[in-house]
Amino acid sequence: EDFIDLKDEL
Amino acid sequence: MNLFRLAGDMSHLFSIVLILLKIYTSKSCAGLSMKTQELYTLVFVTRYLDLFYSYVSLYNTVMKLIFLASSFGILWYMRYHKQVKQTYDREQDTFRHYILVVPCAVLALIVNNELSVTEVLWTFSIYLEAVAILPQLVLLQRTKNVDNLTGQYIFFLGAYRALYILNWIYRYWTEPKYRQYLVWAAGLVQTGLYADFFYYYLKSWQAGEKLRLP
Repeated sequence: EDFIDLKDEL
Repeated sequence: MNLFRLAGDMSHLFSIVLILLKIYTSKSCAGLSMKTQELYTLVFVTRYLDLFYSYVSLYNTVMKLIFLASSFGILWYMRYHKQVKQTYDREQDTFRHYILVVPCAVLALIVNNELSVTEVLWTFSIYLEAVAILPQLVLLQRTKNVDNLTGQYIFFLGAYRALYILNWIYRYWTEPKYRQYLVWAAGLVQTGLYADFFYYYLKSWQAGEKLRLP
């Protein structure tokens, strides 16, 4: 899944 | 990181600096909703649990720590500072936390990317952030006395969200795997909540007057 790397926002 | 994201983060940071500045210089928190500040603290605590198990960048880590520390700092001032706590509009700030917290928790359990503790808490923080400004907006409507700093605080919080939307659009076009419907939906709701406020803020600003709400 690609949602994990979207945790790069605050 | 693109410019929209950086500008959004700086706007968010600036809004918090404004609130601390207001409290510190005037020794007053009149017009500020403690309910909103408590909800934001809950947002930061549930979202930044990842400080313990994931690392993105020094920038992210430092910003997360600043947001956490400053939100606890604001709460400390409003609750415990001898002069500041006396200026808190307790009777007007009556919004109930659970009206926002419970629906957000239920929604996070139903609509999420993955049914795990950390993921549900993160999702909960996204939903809660979208609506956490409501007690502040209600208080603003009730007291109608909006000092400049409080007005600017809400303005920069709204600007932060609007800039994040530009950041999402930018990333959508530049990063092939970038899809985050859940966050986008919450972000749009959050920005929408400011629309009314923005309208009156800009109108007062244009007229060169202090912000007045109808």
